[in-house]
Amino acid sequence: ERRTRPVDVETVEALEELLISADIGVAATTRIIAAVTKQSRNGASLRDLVKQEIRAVFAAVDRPSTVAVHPQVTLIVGVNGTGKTTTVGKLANLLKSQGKTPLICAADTFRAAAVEQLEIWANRAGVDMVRAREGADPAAVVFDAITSGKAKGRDPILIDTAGRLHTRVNLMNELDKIKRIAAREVPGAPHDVLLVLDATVGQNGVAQAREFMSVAGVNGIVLTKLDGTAKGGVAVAIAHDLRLPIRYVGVGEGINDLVPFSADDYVDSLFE
Amino acid sequence: SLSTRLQDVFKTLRGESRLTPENIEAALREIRLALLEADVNFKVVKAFVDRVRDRAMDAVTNKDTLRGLGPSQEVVKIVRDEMVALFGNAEGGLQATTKRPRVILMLGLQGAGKTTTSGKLAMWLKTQGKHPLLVSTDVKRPAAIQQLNVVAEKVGVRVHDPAGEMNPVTRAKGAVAEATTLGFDVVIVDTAGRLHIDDELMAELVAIKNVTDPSDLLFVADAMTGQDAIKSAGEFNAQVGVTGVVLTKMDGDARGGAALSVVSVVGVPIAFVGSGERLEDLEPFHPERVVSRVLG
Ligand SMILES: Nc1nc2c(ncn2[C@@H]2O[C@H](COP(=O)(O)OP(=O)(O)OP(=O)(O)O)[C@@H](O)[C@H]2O)c(=O)[nH]1
Ligand SMILES: Nc1nc2c(ncn2[C@@H]2O[C@H](COP(=O)(O)OP(=O)(O)OP(=O)(O)O)[C@@H](O)[C@H]2O)c(=O)[nH]1
Ligand SMILES: [Mg+2]
Ligand SMILES: [Mg+2]
Repeated sequence: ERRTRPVDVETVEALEELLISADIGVAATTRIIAAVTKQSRNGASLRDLVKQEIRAVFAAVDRPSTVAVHPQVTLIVGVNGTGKTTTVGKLANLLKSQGKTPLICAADTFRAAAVEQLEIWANRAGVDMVRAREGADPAAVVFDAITSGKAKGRDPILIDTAGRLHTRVNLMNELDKIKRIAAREVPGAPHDVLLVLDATVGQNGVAQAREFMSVAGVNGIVLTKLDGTAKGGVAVAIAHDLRLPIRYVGVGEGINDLVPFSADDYVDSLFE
Repeated sequence: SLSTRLQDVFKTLRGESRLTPENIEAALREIRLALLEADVNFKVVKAFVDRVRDRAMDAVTNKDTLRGLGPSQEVVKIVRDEMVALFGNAEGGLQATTKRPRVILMLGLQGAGKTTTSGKLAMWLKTQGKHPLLVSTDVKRPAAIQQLNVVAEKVGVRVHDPAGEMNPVTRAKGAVAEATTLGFDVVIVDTAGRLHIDDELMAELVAIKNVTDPSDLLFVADAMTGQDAIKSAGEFNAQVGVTGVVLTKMDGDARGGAALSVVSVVGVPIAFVGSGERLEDLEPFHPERVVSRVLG
């Protein structure tokens, strides 16, 4: 019994380094290590217990139940450059392959060539897109898209928004306005508000999730660029602290590089 | 903030009035946690803490306690000084060069801010009386070339954009040739975002570098990057070479520990800081400001 102790310490340190290097964060790492060192081993390795613990964190977070309202409205939000526009294109393609009839809304009326970028994705996915009329603001495009979607029987309506830092109050207020317009046009809209997080993000990702949740009603995460070397470990802290589920994972720049989140696959990849 | 945390550490050590090996270790534990929470890379933190320990132990043995500073303040000062030293005393900005035209190659991961920074640099150079020529070698991302065209038009600078030319290396080479012919003194080469583990795209970057002979290879990194910063920066530097770093999105509230990690691993200064989405939002790097931010 005593002789296994020194081996444990070495393994605990190695596991701490692995978890912190995966951007799980000091607090979550400390909590996970404390939880597993208390448990009885029953022959399981410390590593297996850690995996189990992280899987449990994700299992404890429920996916939002689907509302039987149509058209469904999905709002895609997040800070600059995380992969929102690309994700909207991939998601439209994925939902279409599942028999849905998505409509894309180009509500980034600010960034250079943002609408043109999304239009190319819409064409690739074979999905219609609604864009701003001259000088229209994002909320107006959202209104147009929902109106058009209702008229043409399109469902869901996927809204791409401009990247914005959660510290910019006026830009966050713009999201609130978009939400209110959507809610006015469809009961319960937006039904899904997905925060797109870059897997390379550090602990600031938790602050982003907190802020976007509070202002925009985020109810799910898309974790992108997991085809890189980053592990996106903030998703574990976010699942635990904010109870936000990861809905999809981005694994590349191609149209098919978006897959539903699997906690098992994710936890395995943490240890690769 | 680190100062407050260290004050608490020293308070609980029964109000000790000077540094000792024991209270230094307690302080180092707190420093390590603070730096990890600020996204400084695990290995960089270890090396940094070791250096701080050496400096603090020197202070104990040499008894050169700084006048008027309590032990917690003394440690904070050591941490600050070591961190500022790590960022180097370099001015930031571009490399001294006699090459004409000067070629600036923008490199980095997807979405870091390369295209936007290319525009910001063009504006900065223009206000200094230079004549920059922009070129996009990103033939992959939808509307990437168009994005740079729109940005260039906003700045009022010329873009090299030969219709139908979809070879990134040819586009880059053509821009340098055009600059030479028409007398532009700077060429800014925007590249597609890529993963450091994508061998084919890293080879493409080296090919672009070889035909353009850049004096500046700017690694554009997102200030909110976590532990991965050391991997991507290290690989780009090893495979292509990096002369400077641009830290973008510093207008957010990320602690910015990636700055420390990147500089430690590539050993080059932070050349510029991106502080917003407008083309004016490019600033020189101020070590003290980033240090205060990382220390919280
Ligand atoms: N490797 C990889 N790259 C991705 C992934 N998702 C997006 N990207 C790339 O990330 C870059 C930014 O993607 P965008 O879709 O423009 O990001 P965005 O959030 O819409 O950016 P803004 O609108 O400017 O805030 C592009 O080069 C994409 O191809 C992914 O899952 N893997
Ligand atoms: N707030 C803020 N946003 C920035 C900054 N620099 C760039 N951005 C934004 O970040 C997003 C991505 O910028 P891009 O210039 O398209 O990034 P990129 O590296 O060229 O992306 P890829 O070509 O896809 O790899 C855009 O929304 C920019 O407006 C900055 O310093 N602050
Ligand atoms: Mg976008
Ligand atoms: Mg770009």
